[in-house]
Amino acid sequence: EMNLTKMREAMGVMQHHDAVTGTEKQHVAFNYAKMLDSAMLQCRHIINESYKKLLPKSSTSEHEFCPYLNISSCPTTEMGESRIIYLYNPLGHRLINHTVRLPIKNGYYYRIQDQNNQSVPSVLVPIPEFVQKIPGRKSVATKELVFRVPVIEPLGITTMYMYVDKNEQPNSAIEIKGENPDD
Amino acid sequence: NDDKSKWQVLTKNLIVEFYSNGTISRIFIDKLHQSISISNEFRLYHGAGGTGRHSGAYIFRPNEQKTFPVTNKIKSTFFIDRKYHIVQEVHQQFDSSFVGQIIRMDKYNDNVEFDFVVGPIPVNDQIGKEIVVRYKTDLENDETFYTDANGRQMLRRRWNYRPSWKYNVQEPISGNYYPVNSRIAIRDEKQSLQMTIMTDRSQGGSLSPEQINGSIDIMIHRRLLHDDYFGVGEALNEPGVDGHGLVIRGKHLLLLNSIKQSASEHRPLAQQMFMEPIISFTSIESNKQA
Repeated sequence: EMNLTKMREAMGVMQHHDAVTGTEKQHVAFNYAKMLDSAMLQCRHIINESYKKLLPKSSTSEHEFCPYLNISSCPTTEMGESRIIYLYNPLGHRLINHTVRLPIKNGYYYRIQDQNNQSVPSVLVPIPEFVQKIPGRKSVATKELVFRVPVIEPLGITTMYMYVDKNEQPNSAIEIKGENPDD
Repeated sequence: NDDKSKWQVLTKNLIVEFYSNGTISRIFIDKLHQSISISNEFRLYHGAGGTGRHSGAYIFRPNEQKTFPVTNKIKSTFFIDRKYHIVQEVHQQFDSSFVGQIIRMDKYNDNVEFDFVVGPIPVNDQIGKEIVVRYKTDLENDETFYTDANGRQMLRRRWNYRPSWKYNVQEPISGNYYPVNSRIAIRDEKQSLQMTIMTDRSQGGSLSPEQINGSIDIMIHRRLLHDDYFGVGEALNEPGVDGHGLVIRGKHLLLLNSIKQSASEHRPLAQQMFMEPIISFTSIESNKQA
């Protein structure tokens, strides 16, 4: 309850007129960002606690969230290690064919499987230079692994597996080559 | 496409046509057998400075009542996944190094996504600048457009007009800008077509002053060098992480449909945009997870 209240309080402050319109002084803007980030951390803690109740008691792992996906960066997916991916649909309706983009680093082969261990088609697309050069982006990702999740139920969680291999597998993600129309 | 100078990319019900330089040229609506010409460009206003009221955090006030092109030259690369059709996108790098864009189309959806990166806005010439993205079509919208009211009903806006008093226009550009919280639209009643642009955050929008029929302008980034004397006491000049100015990345979704069908398309899509699935990773072993 206290963790949730932190976000409630932050949202209360953000409803102040200068936060809504962006007319606050710069140092206030920085403080608003800090306040929101801190509240979001508390909410992530709640999600982690919820998972711990659902999962076997022996499991102690924590979830990593991807707050830098808006600049095509995610330290967790860029490590070149296999991962389980959870997708939570906060909507009240089904999501069909939702496209997921994960930043990854070059030099490995990637494949995606669903929770029934069925292979899911996936492709690799380069991250454009103008995104890679965004100031402050500290990322080794030069490509995005793109795949579709067929269905995510309302308020439901879908699990996908991202496998990272050193050698190419039959169902490894295909790399899409750029085509210059003028050529 | 038979015309080798053009590329066509298919979505669920749309065919999006590009010129050979990678700029968007036309959208065909397959099920309605209709099409519109369309262009998409980045333009800028020079913010008012000097001795009068400045453009700033509280007010948008251009120095001249016209826009300037951000750039003309463009380098485009198509990425088309011909096997699984997961990815169909065009990467556009403009010759000015501070603007780049990816246009994405999806076989299972009927929207065209414009994912742009803008900044840091150069101000070496000591002129503040306000960047707009323009979607220009041949739709006849009778100088009228629609903006949402905090995601609720769509409000009708008319160029140089207020419904409850006689409007004497002092500021032709800023007097016609309205808040866009989630979407802005124009309608062509004769063709029964509506183009809706969904925004990923609150922005300002209007018709284009250079073509008040068929166009939508949305302001996506601003960098100004003077305080506007409305109380904040400083210029709207965010330093960004490296102190050289803020870089923004955002996206617009363009929808084109019959007027009748539009609301059923843009309303669920707005919720979907604002509540995108959250991705998280875990190190739990897969057998335990199962």
